[in-house]
Amino acid sequence: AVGLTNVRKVYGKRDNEVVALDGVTTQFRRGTFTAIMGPSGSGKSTLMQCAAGLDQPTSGSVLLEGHEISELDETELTKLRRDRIGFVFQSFNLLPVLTVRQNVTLPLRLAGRPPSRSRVATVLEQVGLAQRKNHRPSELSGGQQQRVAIARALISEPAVLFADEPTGALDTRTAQDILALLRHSAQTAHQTIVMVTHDPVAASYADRVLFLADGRLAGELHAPTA
Amino acid sequence: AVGLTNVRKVYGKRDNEVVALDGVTTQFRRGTFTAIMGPSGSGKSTLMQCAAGLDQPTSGSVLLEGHEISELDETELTKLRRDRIGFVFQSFNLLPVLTVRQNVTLPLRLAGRPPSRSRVATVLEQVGLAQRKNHRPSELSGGQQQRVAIARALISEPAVLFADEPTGALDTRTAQDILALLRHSAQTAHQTIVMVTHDPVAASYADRVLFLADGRLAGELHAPTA
Ligand SMILES: Nc1ncnc2c1ncn2[C@@H]1O[C@H](COP(=O)(O)OP(=O)(O)OP(=O)(O)O)[C@@H](O)[C@H]1O
Ligand SMILES: Nc1ncnc2c1ncn2[C@@H]1O[C@H](COP(=O)(O)OP(=O)(O)OP(=O)(O)O)[C@@H](O)[C@H]1O
Ligand SMILES: [Mg+2]
Ligand SMILES: [Mg+2]
Repeated sequence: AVGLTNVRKVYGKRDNEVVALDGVTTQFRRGTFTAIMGPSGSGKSTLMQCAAGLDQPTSGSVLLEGHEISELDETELTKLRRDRIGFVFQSFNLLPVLTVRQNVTLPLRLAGRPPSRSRVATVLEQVGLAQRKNHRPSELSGGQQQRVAIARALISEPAVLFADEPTGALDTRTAQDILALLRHSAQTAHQTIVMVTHDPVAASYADRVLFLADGRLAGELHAPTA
Repeated sequence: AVGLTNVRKVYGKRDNEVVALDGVTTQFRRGTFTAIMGPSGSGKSTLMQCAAGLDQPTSGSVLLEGHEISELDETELTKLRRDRIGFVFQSFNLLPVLTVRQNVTLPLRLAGRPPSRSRVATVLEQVGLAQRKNHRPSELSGGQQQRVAIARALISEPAVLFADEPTGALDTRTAQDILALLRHSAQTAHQTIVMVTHDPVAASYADRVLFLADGRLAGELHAPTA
C-alpha cells in the first residue's frame, strides 16, 4: 500500500542544513500494522509525512496506493489523500472554532461525502467522546483532543492510516482501547496502519516494529505470530 | 510550598456543566517530587493550573508559596508566578515567531532579569538542544518542542515547578535524562516539583504518586526510601 525507496529529506540551507531522513527504503504492505520507534528528532514524523504525501522528499520515491507521488499534481495528491489516507497528527491540528463533531466530520464534508449521524455516533463512542460532541477543542483535556484527532482520521475508513504518537496524551487504559480499535481495523477492514510511538506497550499491538535513528532505519522486529 | 483545600472547578453553565475538580485537598511540601496520574479527563491539568495560580478555582483555597491566591490581584499573582513558578504546559505553548533561545529566555527577560549567555547554554545543553537555539518551533520535532518548554520552565530556577506530562513526546532514553534532571533539581535546589504523567516509569522518579479520578483524589503511593 505504501513503498518508500531511498527517501531523503533535508531541511534548511547550506550552513544550516538538517538531514531529517537519510535514505530510507521500506514497504508498508496492505493490512499490516507497523510501529515506528526511535529517539526524539530521529525523523519519525518526517517519514510519516513523506509516506502520506503531506511533504515531498528531497530525493527518492514514494509509492502511495499505486501512485508515485512526485508525479501527481497538487489536485491529484489532495484527492488521493482525501479518499484513501487518514492522518493523526502529533500535535492534533484541530480547528479551534469548530466543535468536536464538526472537526471529526470536516474531511468527509470537504470530500462531498458527509457521514451519517449514526456513523458519527459510532466513531465518537469508539473513542469515548460521545458526551462531548458539542464542545470545542479548548474545552477538552489533552487526551480528549487527541481522541478527536483519532476519530477524525478513522471516520472515513481510510485505506492507509498514519498515526503519529496517537496515545501520547492518553492514560494506559484509554490507550489500550484505542490500540485495540486500530488493530481491529487493520485485521477486519484490511486497513494499513503505520503508527509512530515510543511506548513499547503500544508497539506490541503491531505486527512489526521499525527502528529509526539519525534519519536511517536502524533495525526491525517482527511480532511472534499470535 | 503549595496547599489545596477543598478545591472545586466547574466549567460551563447549568445544563452543560462539567465538574473538572470535585473537592481536592492536598499538600505539595517544599523539596518534594510528586507525580499525578489518572485517566484522560480526570482533572490533572485543571488541578495543576489551579495549584499554579493560572486559573481560579470555583471554590476552595489555594495557598501558593505562603499566599492565598484568591486574595491576590492580577498584578500580584503575575509577579508571584513570574518569580517563583515554572510551568511546562501539556501543549507546550511556545511562541512560533521566536527562536528556541528567545522562547527559553522570554519569561526572565519579561521579569527584568535576563539570563547570562552561559546560563542559557547550560539549560539548552541539559535538554539536548544546544545545536538548535536559532531554530523556530515549527522547525523542530514534537519532542524537541517539548524540551524547549522544559528549558523555559527550568531556566529561572523556580521554587515550584509544575510539569504537565513533560515526557509525553520523548523516547525512553531522552525521557530518563529529563526525569533525572528534574529529580536532581528537587534534591539539590530544594525545588518542589509537581508532575502529571501517565508513564509509570516517569512516576517512579517521584517521592509520591497521587491518583486522580473524576476530579477527586482516589489514592496515594509513597516511594520506598531509596
Ligand atoms: N473550558 C472547559 N469547558 C468545559 N470543560 C472543560 C474545560 N476545560 C476542561 N474541561 C473538562 O474538564 C475535565 C478535566 O480536564 P483536564 O484537562 O484537567 O483533564 P486531564 O486529566 O488533564 O486529562 P488528559 O490526561 O487527557 O490531559 C475534562 O472532562 C475536560 O473536558
Ligand atoms: N522545517 C524544519 N527545518 C529544520 N529542521 C527540521 C524541520 N522540521 C523538522 N526538522 C528536524 O528534522 C529532524 C527530524 O524531525 P522529526 O519531526 O521527523 O523527528 P521525530 O522523530 O518525529 O521526533 P519526536 O519523537 O521528537 O517527535 C529533527 O532534528 C527536526 O528538528
Ligand atoms: Mg515527531
Ligand atoms: Mg491534561
